[in-house]
Amino acid sequence: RYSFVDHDEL
Amino acid sequence: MNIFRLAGDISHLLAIFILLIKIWRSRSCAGISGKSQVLFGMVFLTRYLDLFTSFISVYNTVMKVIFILATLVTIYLVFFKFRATYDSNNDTFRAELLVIPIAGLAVLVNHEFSLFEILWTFSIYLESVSIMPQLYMISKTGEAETITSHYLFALGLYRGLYIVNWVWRYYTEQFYDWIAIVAGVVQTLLYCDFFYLYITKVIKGKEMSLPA
Repeated sequence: RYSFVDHDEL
Repeated sequence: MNIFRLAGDISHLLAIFILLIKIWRSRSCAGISGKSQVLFGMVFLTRYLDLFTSFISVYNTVMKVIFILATLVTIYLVFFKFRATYDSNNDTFRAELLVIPIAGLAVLVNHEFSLFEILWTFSIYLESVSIMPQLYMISKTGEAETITSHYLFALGLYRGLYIVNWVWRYYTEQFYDWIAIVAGVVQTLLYCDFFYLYITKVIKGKEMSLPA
């Protein structure tokens, strides 16, 4: 899951 | 991390604490939309589920926890501790008319069809309109305390700075997330009218009041 979509912002 | 994102996050943090301090000091949540605060609570709780699945940085984790806790405290103050001062008669925006279509949109338009990703998308779409009950309340009563307008300005500034951050990231990292960008631009546009009033009235030392 998160390996594909990277959400690093708040 | 870049300076625009950091400044945006600090502005966001400042907004949340301005509101908390206003309520705590005055022992009153008059003029504050409890519905907007509940929507922000939903935004943080659905977006930051990744606290349990992915570690990005100490900064990221600490900020997420502060945002969640501070918003939950605000909700507690509005609906429990200072409930007698909550102006529910003017907090009449139909928030469910936002939440239900946004939930549908998040299921239909997302980066990836998985539970966490859909909840993340829901939170991004919901954040873009979460301030609407608050803005509606101000337009209904025709006024906002100066400190409430400082809260809204800090919140709007945070959104504006995030747009600059995305432009920066696009050129420096070739990074862009079109869901966040579209929702972020919509959210920032909602503040434009308010920004105009803030600059023309509040900065010149007047109370914010709207023409009837």
